[in-house]
Amino acid sequence: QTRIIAVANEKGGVGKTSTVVNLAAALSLSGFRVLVVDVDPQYNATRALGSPAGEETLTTYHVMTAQKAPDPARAVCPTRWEGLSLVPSHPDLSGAEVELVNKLAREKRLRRLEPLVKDYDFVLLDTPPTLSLLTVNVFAFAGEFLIPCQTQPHAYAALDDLLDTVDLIREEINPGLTLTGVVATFYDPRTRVSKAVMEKLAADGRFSGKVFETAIRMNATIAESALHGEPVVFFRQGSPGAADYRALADEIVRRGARP
Amino acid sequence: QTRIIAVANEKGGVGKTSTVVNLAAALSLSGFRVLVVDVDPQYNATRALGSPAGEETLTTYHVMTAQKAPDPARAVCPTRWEGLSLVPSHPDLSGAEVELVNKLAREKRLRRLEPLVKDYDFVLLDTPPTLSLLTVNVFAFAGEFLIPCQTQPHAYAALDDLLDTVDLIREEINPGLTLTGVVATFYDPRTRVSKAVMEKLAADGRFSGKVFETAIRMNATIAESALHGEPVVFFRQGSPGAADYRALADEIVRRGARP
Ligand SMILES: Nc1ncnc2c1ncn2[C@@H]1O[C@H](COP(=O)(O)OP(=O)(O)OP(=O)(O)O)[C@@H](O)[C@H]1O
Ligand SMILES: Nc1ncnc2c1ncn2[C@@H]1O[C@H](COP(=O)(O)OP(=O)(O)OP(=O)(O)O)[C@@H](O)[C@H]1O
Ligand SMILES: [Mg+2]
Ligand SMILES: [Mg+2]
Repeated sequence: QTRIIAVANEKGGVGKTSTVVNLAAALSLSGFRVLVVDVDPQYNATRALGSPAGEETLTTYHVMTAQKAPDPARAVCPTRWEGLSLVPSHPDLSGAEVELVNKLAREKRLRRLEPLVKDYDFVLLDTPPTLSLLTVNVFAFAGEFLIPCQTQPHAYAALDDLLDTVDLIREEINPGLTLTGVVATFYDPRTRVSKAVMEKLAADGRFSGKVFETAIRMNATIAESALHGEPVVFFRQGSPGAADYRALADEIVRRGARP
Repeated sequence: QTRIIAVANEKGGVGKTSTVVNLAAALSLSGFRVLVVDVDPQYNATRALGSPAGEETLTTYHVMTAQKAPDPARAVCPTRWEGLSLVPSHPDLSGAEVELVNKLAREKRLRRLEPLVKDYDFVLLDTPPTLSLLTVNVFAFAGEFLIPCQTQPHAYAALDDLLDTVDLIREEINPGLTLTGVVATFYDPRTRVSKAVMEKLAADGRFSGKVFETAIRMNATIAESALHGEPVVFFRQGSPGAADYRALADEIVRRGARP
């Protein structure tokens, strides 16, 4: 049973793309077949996996806005790493919300990727830092969602909006959408602010039992690996970033999909 | 002559809100009258200035979407700090793009604030992490724009899109929009990635002479001050964050508006 996981948090810069790219790489290192779907017009996940789409490849923009649903297999491109594939994004995706405003089933366009799902163990979806139609489409398609939460005040405050949006999605479009968990990112145990937000997460009844034991520590190697167009687990296996994302992958596999 | 400065970078989490809030506070400490306009539906600048709007106060949502332009003075609320006022944002602003899709002059709705401008020396506008209609409105209203650039690869790569958008705005809507400058943020001289991006910025012909000498260093006190709902220059005057933002304010005043 393929696990389709949306990685989302409306707050910008909290580690959504870093989590999608590095978690996908860590899962592929453990032998799973993984598909990354980039639904951010800024196409950072596409860039981070070093795979600018070829002329022939379709992107999430085409999949979502084409009049007639294209063959989704044409949107999949390989990456340099075994077991890790990508549906790339495109800057034109930033216009999709207005382009689809009068279209039928505009919230469910990403379900056009469903025929691909059976070929993978995990599908991870990267989202933009807004709760727009793109993120709604991702939530309509995914079976679960993972929240990276930077251990800083604005990122924690953004969780209210996110959970409200998810409640609406469950009522109207996708009742089965479940929370995979919350993963603390940019964690720096030396600072008061990181500890304060970590305590808030641990004490928050909405997430009880769902905050991952693994926290992703603040680690410059994660940023550096993006400079080299390589996930940190491949760029420097011995770094704290690589260790944390491998531990997160193990924990996600161990805890399994929530019933 | 009032300086109206948009603070923008499509990449999420690069320090847009922190720059608007802390630069505004530093300018007010130097005796200038400053208005912060929050045009991000996530209303982080409104939250950071501790000023949730009262029942009576209008927000940028009302200013932009009301059928008939309201009196903009009703959108201004004081903050706890002398010389620092705010036009607050509202989560409903996330629907403005679709709401305005068929409206006349939808790109120029923020110009409804123009009657306020003469009462201030500086107007600083916070933007969301997208290049949507909200950011277009901000660019149509502002006289200059300031780019916070996190010294990390994705934030630098996002500058291409931003400059393309500005070129379009200049051609179609606001030919006088000039670049105030680029300020490096989250700068950590100990890491290779920070130095690598800093070198790219310094060598980039598009910004020659426009990269501020002041870099905002990585400093946990900036994040901590957000936890306390106070700009860092008030929260802890002796911190590196307070020093950097006061130096940036001095540099912006010294260099003056570009002709
Ligand atoms: N644990 C970490 N330690 C240090 N740097 C990190 C860490 N995780 C991510 N980064 C860096 O911080 C920046 C923001 O992360 P990232 O781009 O993954 O966030 P995002 O939520 O996807 O942002 P956006 O909202 O723009 O999509 C990137 O430059 C990334 O390389
Ligand atoms: N120089 C700095 N050092 C350490 N932390 C910082 C610094 N500047 C900002 N921060 C923190 O980093 C996070 C991101 O900054 P901020 O929210 O200002 O970015 P933004 O560009 O406005 O994000 P968004 O794209 O979501 O609007 C915040 O939690 C903020 O407190
Ligand atoms: Mg991202
Ligand atoms: Mg912001």
